Amino acid sequence: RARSTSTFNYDTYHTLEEIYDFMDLLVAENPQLVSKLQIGNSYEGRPIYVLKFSTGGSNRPAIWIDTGIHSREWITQASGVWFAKKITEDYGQDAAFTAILDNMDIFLEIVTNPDGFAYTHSKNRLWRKTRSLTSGSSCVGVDANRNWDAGFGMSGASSSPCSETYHGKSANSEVEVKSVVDFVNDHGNIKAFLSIHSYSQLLLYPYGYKTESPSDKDELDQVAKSAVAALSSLYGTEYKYGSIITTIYQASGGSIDWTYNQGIKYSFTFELRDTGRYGFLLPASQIIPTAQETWLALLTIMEHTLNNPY
Amino acid sequence: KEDFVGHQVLRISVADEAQVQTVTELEDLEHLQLDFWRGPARPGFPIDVRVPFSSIQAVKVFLEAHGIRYRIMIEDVQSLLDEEQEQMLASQS
Repeated sequence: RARSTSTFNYDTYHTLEEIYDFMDLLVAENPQLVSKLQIGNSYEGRPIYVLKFSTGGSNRPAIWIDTGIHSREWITQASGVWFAKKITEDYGQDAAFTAILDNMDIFLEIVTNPDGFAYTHSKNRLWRKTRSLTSGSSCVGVDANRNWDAGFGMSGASSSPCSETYHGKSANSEVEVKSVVDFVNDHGNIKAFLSIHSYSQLLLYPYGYKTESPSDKDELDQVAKSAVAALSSLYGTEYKYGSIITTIYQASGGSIDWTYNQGIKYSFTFELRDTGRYGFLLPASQIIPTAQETWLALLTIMEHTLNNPY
Repeated sequence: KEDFVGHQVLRISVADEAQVQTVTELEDLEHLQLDFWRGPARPGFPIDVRVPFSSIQAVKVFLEAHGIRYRIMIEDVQSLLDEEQEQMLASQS
C-alpha cells in the first residue's frame, strides 16, 4: 500500500481497496481542503464515497464530477484518482483553479459503481452494470446510466435484464443512482454535473432520450467547443462534441439528462480515450496523459461555470 | 475469473440504415453472447463488438454474407487482459 499520495502510483490501475485507501490518505494529508462523505451503500453493501473539496463557506455553488458508473471503464476511475491529487496540488498554486475553489466546492465520486468495479477485479474484467439481482431473471445487473428519471424506459435502453443496457425495474431502482439523486437534491446548489465514461473521445451534452435541443444548446455547444480545444492542445487528442442523441445514438435514462432537467445547466458527459484501438482495455501507460488532457477540459467548464453564475 | 481466450473485438463499418438494422438484429441473438462495446447507431458510426470464440465463425460468415465490412480491433482479448494484470502486479511489487 502507498504510504502517501506522493508515493501512490498513478500510472497503473488499482483495486477498490487501493482507491479507498488513497482517499483516506488524501483526506489525512489535506484536512483543511478535503473531506470524505459517504452518500450510501451499494447493493452488495459497499460504502459509496464522495470526496468534497472546499475552502469554506456554507452550501456554496458546487461542481460534481463522477467516474466509473460503468465499472469496466477503468480509465475513468484512474483519471478520477489523478484529478483528486491534482486538485490538492493546484489549489494555491494555479491562479485560475484557486479562484474556482475559493468560490465553489467540488464533489468527486471516483467509484460510482463499487460492486461492478470489485467484480471487474475478481470475476469479469468486462462487467459494465451494477450487481443487483432481478427477480424472475437469472441475469444480473442494471445499466446505471439508463436508470435515471429522464426519459426512463423510453427507446435507447433495454427492458431485458440480460442486456448490457437494461434500464432496471423503475427509475432510481439502483441504490448507486438513488444515492447520487438524493445527494444532488439535498445539496440543491450544484451548478455543473460532469459524468465521465469511456471510450470514443466525445464531449456530450443533453439530450440523449429526445431529439429536442436543450434550451441552452448554443451556450453548451460553445463551452464544449472550448473544452475540447483545451483538451486537444496538450497531446493533440481529437474529440467530437454535441448532444448525445445527435452525436452517438438515442440513450434514455441517462444521468446528465436528469441533472439538466433539474436545472443544472452545465451537464456534460465525457467519453475518454480511445477511439477504438484498445477500447475498455486502454493500457495503463495512457492513464496520466488521458487524465492530464481531460483536466484541461474540466478546467474550461469549471471556469465557465464560475464566470457565469445562474 | 471469466476467461476471454480467443475472444475478439470486431469493428464493424455499416454503410447504410439497412446494415445498421442487420447488425442490431445480431444483438438479439442471445446465444451468440455478443458484447457491444459501441452499439449500433447510424451509418458511418463504427460498431465495436466483443465476440466469444465459439461465435466468431458464425458472426464473420453472417457479416460477409450481408456484405458488411469489419476488421479485427482486438485479436485476443485475454492476451490484453494478461498484459494488464502483469502491469498491475509489476507496479504493486
